Amino acid sequence: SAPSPAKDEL
Amino acid sequence: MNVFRLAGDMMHLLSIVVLLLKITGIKSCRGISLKTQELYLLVFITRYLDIFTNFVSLYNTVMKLVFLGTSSAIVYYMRYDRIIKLTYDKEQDTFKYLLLVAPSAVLALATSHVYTVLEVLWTFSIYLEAVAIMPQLVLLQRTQNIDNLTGNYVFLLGSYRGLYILNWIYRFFTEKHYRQWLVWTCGVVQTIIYCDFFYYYFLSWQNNEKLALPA
Repeated sequence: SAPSPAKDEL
Repeated sequence: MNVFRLAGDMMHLLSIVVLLLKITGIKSCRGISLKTQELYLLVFITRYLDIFTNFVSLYNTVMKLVFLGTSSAIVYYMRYDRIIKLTYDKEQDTFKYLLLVAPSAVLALATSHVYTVLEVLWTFSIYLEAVAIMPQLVLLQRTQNIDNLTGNYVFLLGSYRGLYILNWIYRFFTEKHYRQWLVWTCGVVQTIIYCDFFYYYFLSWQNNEKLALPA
């Protein structure tokens, strides 16, 4: 599957 | 983490500190939209559901807890504190929640990356954050004699959004595979919503006059 959007921001 | 992201987070934190100082210090939430504050609380709850399952860094976890805690406190003060709640401009704060929540929910369901509860709610939070300031901006337009703390609160919040855009531009050029169309689009929309406010904020600052937004 496509990469999940980055969740490293707040 | 780059300097724009850190500065953006600090602006966000500072905006909340300024708001809490106003609310608890002068025991007044005049000019502050409870609707916007409740929408932010909803944004944080739906976005940070992964707080204990998706560990990124101690910094992120602590900041998430701080945002959840402070936004809960603000909503609590405005709704239930027996002195502070008397200063809330309920009659002026008329923006309809549904007008912002419903389109965000529909868009989240239509565009979520994968269809898990966490992912759809996360996407919802991105859309909702983009528009959650609108009840506040409408209330500000209706408020005569906007005090400095309220003006600075909205200014700091807008600065946080602007700095996040610089952060994304920086990451776009420095990181491979950093493509986040959804987050970028919403972030830009959110920042554009502040443009009008920024214009009058700088105007009042330049002319050394009290901030007033034309209706």
